[in-house]
Amino acid sequence: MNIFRLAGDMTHLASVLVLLLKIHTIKSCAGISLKTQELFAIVFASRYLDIFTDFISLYNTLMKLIFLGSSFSIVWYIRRHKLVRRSYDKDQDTFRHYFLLLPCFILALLINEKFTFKEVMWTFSLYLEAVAILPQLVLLQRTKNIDNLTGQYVFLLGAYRGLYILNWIYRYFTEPHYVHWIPWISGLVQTLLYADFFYYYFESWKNNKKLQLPA
Amino acid sequence: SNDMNLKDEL
Repeated sequence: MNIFRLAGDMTHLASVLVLLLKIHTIKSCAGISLKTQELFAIVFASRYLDIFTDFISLYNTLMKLIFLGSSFSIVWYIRRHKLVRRSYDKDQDTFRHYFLLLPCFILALLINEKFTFKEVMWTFSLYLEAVAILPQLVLLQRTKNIDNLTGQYVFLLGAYRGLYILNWIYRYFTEPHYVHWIPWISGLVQTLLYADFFYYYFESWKNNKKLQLPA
Repeated sequence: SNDMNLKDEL
């Protein structure tokens, strides 16, 4: 494992911890899109179908368990926890996320590396992850006061994607036959979706002002 | 193998 990959995984882990900290400690999910969280839960559930069949490493299995467990518990918290539920910006979080599922699934049926159940589901998870942040970005645009934890959460998620691209570039030059167009293109699309957010995140940081996205 | 490369990522 190279440094970019490890840093990417750690940023991803940090993003989840920041979100859990906000939800569990402050008992608030204000500014967090349940739609995006539900999509992430579906992403991990369809990607990690191999968790009990193919052993890669202890690290790999543990991280998979963490991402599965955290994504489903976040959804549970927002939907079912008495206090957290109250802080959910339901009226603002209106993105029709179910409409993303079918196109991603059809695309996975059409464009994949191998036409098997596991491989199609894995490809579906890549396509879905690429667009899963959209409801969250729309909600951020509508949020007047983006709190620090929410801003940091989205920043860490974007950083994780950026680091994965560096990891792919590194692997391309160091490993033979390392060419994977499907994850690369969907990963690139996913990272580009954060570009606008990053711009305003750094602007607010540079000017020491509260983060706000133009509507 | 090529396949293994891909699936060791999260």
